[in-house]
Amino acid sequence: GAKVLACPLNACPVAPASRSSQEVWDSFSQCFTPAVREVVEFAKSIPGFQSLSQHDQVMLLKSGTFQVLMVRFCSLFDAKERAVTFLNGQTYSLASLRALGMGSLLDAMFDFSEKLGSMGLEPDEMALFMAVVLVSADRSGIVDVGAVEQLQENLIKALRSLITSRRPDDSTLFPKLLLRLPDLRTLNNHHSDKLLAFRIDP
Amino acid sequence: FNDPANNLGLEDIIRKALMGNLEERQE
Repeated sequence: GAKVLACPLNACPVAPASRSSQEVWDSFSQCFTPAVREVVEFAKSIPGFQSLSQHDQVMLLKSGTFQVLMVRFCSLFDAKERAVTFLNGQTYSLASLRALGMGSLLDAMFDFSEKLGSMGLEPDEMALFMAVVLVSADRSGIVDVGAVEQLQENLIKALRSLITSRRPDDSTLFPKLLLRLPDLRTLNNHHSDKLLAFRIDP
Repeated sequence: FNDPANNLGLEDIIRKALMGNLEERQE
């Protein structure tokens, strides 16, 4: 009867059955709100982002926040040890997370983290990649698509320039990195479904 | 439930974080 919300940002991933679903959600919401605020602050630091209309900023953040967080926290997923360290400091093995009902989403997150981790990006490269991730988010609801496309083009150029100048002998890294964008989209959809399922039927 | 970000409360948090910045700038 325990209520399970096994997200690495959740300080209390397993709640007793006596707690109401709303209480469990409110507690989880308090855990992820600071992380979402940090993504908003990060977005504001992207050159050109604040030139977009506020409506379009909100639309990009709505569809891109989870994807940015997935990149930011992919180091919490230890593919070698097959374990995830939550932000509360506790480490959960893959087996224990499976017992908590984490299935294909968890596998996809490990897969993504392993692929991204293997690229060995520097912190500034990772930050620029996160900026590309954010402006590459779902365009539904965007009013000025041209402005978002222009910003995306500028950021992709900057990322390509940074990566290729540091690794002139490796022409494969940049295209490999861009291939992670559709992976993130798929993860985002899967993750939304999982959270909505909890909201509808905890 | 056709807009996950609304139903998960994400949009509200995002708007407040963006608006907070606007209010600070106005001050």
